This record gives sequence, C-alpha cells and structure tokens, in this order.
Amino acid sequence: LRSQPTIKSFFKRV
Amino acid sequence: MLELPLVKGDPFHHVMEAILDLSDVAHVVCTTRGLNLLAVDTKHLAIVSLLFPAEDFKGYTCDEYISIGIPIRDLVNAIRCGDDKDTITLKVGEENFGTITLSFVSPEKNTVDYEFRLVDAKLERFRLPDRHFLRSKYQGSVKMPSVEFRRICKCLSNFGDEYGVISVTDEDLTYFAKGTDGDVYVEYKQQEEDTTIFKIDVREPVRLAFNPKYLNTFAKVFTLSGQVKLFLSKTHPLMVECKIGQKGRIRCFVAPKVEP
Repeated sequence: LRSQPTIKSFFKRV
Repeated sequence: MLELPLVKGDPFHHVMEAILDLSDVAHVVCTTRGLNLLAVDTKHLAIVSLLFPAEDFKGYTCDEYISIGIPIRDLVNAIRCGDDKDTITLKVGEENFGTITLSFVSPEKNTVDYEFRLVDAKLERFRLPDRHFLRSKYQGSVKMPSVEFRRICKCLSNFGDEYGVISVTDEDLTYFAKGTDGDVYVEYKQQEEDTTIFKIDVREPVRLAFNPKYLNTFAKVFTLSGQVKLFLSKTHPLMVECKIGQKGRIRCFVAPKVEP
C-alpha cells in the first residue's frame, strides 16, 4: 500500500 | 583556500542541527560565487539544499572550487561547545587538505581550534529543479507563514510519523496524517482579502502522500524566514523553500509515497 521510491530516483545525477 | 565565517544560530548552523539525526555527511561545494550545501538522509527519502551567495556571507573567502564532505555531528558538537559571542571560522586550506579547522575566537581574543577529518564520501550532485522545471512539472504552490507551517508539521508528526497527505485546490489547502489511534485533518481556506500571508496558486488540484517526519524536521529550519513556499506535484517530490538573506535559499525535497 505504501511503497516508497527513494528521493534520488527523481533527480538526474550531474 | 576557504574561510567560512559562522555564528552560532546562523542558517548554516541551523541546517546542520536540523539534519543531525537524518544524515551523516553534508556535501559542500564552495566557489568564488558562494556556498552550496546538499545533504541526503540516510534512508534516501529527503534532500535538503542550502544556497548561500558570497555577497550574503560577510567575510566569505574562497578562491577556488572546493568540494568537501563535512561530518555533520563533529561540526555540530564543536559549534555547541562554543560561546554565543565567539567568532567562528571554518577553514579548509591548501596545506591541510583533507582536514577542516573550526576556529573560535572570543571577544577577548582567546582561541579554541578544532580540527577534524573531512569525510571521503563520493559527492553526489543532483540536478535539482530550476524555475522552468517547477513551472512545468509542479501543478501548484502555496505560500504560508513559516511559524504556521511548523505548527502544522509538528501536529501531523505527533499524530502519525509515517503517513501524511497534502491536498491543494484553488480554494483550500488540507493536511492529513494517519495515526495509530486517530487521524488529524487541518484545512486552510484561501482568503480573498489578503493574499500576502497565505496564497494558493494551482493549475489543477494536487494530492500527494508523504512522510510527516521529514517535513517536521525541516520545518524548524524554515522559521529562519517569515514565509515558506510549498511546491506540489503529482509526480515529483514535495518541495518546500524559504528565502535566506538577499539571494540565499533553503530547499527541502521529500519523496512522495506511492498510493495505489
């Protein structure tokens, strides 16, 4: 019900 | 060479104190233009970023690109040991690269120096949202007093640390948290008369689930500024921003929980 993607998965690495 | 003047209770210290229990390392990049701090919590669910232009930092000296990992607990422990009246300077020099020196000078010119190792953590840089990204990927924003925001975050976190929801329409903003023994709802109506204190700006209604614990941690930092601005998206992390000084800012990003 409450899976949680990591914050890093939303941002591209520079 | 880097010289960073600090004062007990300034935004840099404040951010370090706030993330003390969330993260071990603060990644700091300094250039002639200013300082950029980035810290990711150990569970990788939130990011806090502090941007401080050189012109807002009295006595800031940096003559080259410096990228370092600062052990947060060591730094906070040292600052806590200092007196409120001490002048604190964080120094990274060419001759002692790999270590950081924190010098405390009292009004009587007595000195205490702390020296500790920089963390050899691989610096992870992320492309954080710019204005264009915020306009295109975020469906709504809400401006509100930071003290009020802190009060709500505390309230939500007290009820349920794990599951909260923020919803926004062009008429109202609602917060919800699910606790073990009960739930809490907080509702704010858009006031037509005065939009300087509280203002909703949405293209379409947004609802997102998040972990209240992180917002509660960051809310303390945002009281450094009178107002916070929340950016809400259906597909991207919740972002909260406050302005510091003339051009500085603190931003935090909290990963959304995915609902079925």
